[in-house]
Amino acid sequence: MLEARLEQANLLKKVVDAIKDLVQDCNFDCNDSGIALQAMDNSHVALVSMMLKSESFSPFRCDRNIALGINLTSLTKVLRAAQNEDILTLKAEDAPDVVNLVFESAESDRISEYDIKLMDIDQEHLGIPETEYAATISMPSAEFQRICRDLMALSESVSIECSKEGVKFACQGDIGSGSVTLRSHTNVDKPEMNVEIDLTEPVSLTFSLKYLVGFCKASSLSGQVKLCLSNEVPLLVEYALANNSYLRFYLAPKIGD
Amino acid sequence: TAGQGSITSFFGAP
Repeated sequence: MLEARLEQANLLKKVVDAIKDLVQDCNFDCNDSGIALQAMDNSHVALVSMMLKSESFSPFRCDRNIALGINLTSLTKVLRAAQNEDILTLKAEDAPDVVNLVFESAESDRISEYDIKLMDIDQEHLGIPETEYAATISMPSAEFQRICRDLMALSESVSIECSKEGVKFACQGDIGSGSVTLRSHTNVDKPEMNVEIDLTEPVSLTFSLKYLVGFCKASSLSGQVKLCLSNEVPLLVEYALANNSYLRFYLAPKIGD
Repeated sequence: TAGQGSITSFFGAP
């Protein structure tokens, strides 16, 4: 059986909120290392990969592999009933028909309990190759969100060019063009404001801004976001969570011109 | 204009 207790419901609320517009029905794969999710959007342009390590829960118990097929719209409805600071416990039997969610208020004696019916989801699981990326950029997640939103006002796609000069986000649209360039930057007092660029070779790729803006819904999960790029492979956008847990998005590049 | 690539052409079955 599965029993996983999260100190704050907020974490799961934010994760589900960040991915629910991209993917609808997903398997939450539970085993003794934690709870994982991998799903593509309907058009197979983007892929979500979430890992909530067992260390992110206390306690965490999962004796055997269990796939919880959950509709994220249903899960959102139930999670709305949880206060951000509630303790959240997920429970399921070994061959479950439902997943049980319990929300406990730390301040009052209120205990809420919900069951969500599970679905049989036949999802293909993709192998994501280990990649030595040509460029890795760590930057404030709010900054990345702002750049994507600002450029989307002009164009549907953005080119991300990384060179030793820095990283340049540029777009061209009907009304004109725009770009934002960032250079490495260290803020001793506020490390969340750091921009770190690790480059082994110059990279230039073009991506759909609609997807990037969607990924940025995860910004409240982490002060920093990591962008990993290599020519002609999908972009990795990673939001690191506590205890080596993470929420990752992969986005296929635009091809040709 | 540029076409949109697909994730499945990069990431295959494990």
